[in-house]
Amino acid sequence: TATQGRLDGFFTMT
Amino acid sequence: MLEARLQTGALLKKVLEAIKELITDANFDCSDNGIALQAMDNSHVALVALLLRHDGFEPYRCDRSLALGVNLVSLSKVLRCAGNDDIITLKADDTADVLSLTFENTDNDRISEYELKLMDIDSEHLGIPDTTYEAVVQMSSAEFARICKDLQVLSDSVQIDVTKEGVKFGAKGELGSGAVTLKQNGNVDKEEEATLIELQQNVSLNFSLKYLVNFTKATPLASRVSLSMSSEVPLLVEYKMEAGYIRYYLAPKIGE
Repeated sequence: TATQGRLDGFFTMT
Repeated sequence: MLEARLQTGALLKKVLEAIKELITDANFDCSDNGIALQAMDNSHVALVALLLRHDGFEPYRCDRSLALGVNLVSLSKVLRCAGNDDIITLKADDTADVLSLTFENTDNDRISEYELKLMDIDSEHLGIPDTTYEAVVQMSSAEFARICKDLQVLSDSVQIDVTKEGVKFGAKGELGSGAVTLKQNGNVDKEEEATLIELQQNVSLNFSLKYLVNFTKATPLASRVSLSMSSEVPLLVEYKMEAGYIRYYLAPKIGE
């Protein structure tokens, strides 16, 4: 089964 | 200080309904541009970005940028005290520790005033990069809500396949499987119901239905929704309002 990915890493901290 | 008067107070009620189950506390960032909010859910799977532009309010005044830390459940409880046709005015001082809300009925003979305690929220601000998506589907928001709800009967995830012919939502579970395909039909009479696809490349991605169903709480805000997808990039689900938007980002499920 597929595992749920996370958003961390996709968006940069500003 | 902030002073923002919203002729259609129901809009604010709907906005809160659309975000309060994903995030509990968030900063309303007020500037001369309008009121914005950006927050991730606790599990870092979804992100909500909201913008209510200044031109949606009359009048709108914000002399200095302010971050109003709000418990969204509390705010939505207070907003339930506003009538659907009420005019809602939000006010906060520069040293704000409360958000003042005034609800006026259309006859202007009933005025209610509430104050909501604010909190300090130390939120990390995330930059969302401009992304060129491989596939963008524009469709009826009610249809998207129905498909997500229907497929949730079968599974907790949905596979979305986009080709130039159409978009297919498929789910497989213990009791069986199901799929809904919407063909691209840009020339239908009812523009509101058309499914339009902009495609650079076919896309096939898996997403959690629980989150998608949660996003569809924004359906009352817009008759159309757009789904923007690229491989291994968060899905963008956008509901455009007259003066602003709600955008939801959702990390895909990975590795079948």
